[in-house]
Amino acid sequence: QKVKEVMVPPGEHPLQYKYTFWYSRRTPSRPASTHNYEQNIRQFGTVASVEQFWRIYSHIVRPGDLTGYSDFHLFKDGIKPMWEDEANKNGGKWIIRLRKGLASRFWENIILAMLGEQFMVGEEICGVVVSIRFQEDILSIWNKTANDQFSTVRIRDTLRRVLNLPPNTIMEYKTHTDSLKDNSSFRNTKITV
Amino acid sequence: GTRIIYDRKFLLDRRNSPLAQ
Repeated sequence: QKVKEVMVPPGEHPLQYKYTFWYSRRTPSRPASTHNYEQNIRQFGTVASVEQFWRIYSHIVRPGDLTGYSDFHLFKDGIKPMWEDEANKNGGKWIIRLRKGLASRFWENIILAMLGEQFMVGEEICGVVVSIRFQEDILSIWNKTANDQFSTVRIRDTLRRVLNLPPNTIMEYKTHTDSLKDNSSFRNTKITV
Repeated sequence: GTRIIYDRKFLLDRRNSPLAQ
């Protein structure tokens, strides 16, 4: 892991936190052990300002144009997008399943809400993920404390607002402890309407 | 301390700034 200090250049607008982009891709037939998950995930940029964010974001492929089984992650600098990371181990995530064709727009909107500190839950947000799959795409937002009900409810309600979700949208929550137990990101979730 | 909050429009407007190219 290389250590580098990302600074805010003069004239640019600082973000509340620094964030790192990650990309992962795997063969769906292979079970996702922690070991090969770590091998298949790569970070490709850290941003500290609004302008730095756009410089990277504008040059990466839109998630809706990806094929196969891949994920983009944008996480606070220092937090690995892994269930076992110190910042994630007591946490969980909200999941929104998207029909094909919506991922790029929703991904951009959830990122802008996170970078702009729209969730108002202190240090709770860890990062966001867009997961490209065959039948559907999945948007997730990870927070630090799965049993902090105030924060999880506020994150859910903010998501509904910033993504402009229809009121009947199904929202699912899964703790990372449960994901570790059944070695699955998106199965056996708790469903809220 | 104070938090740095930006709304969606502010962030989108910065996208076309020469600094963001």
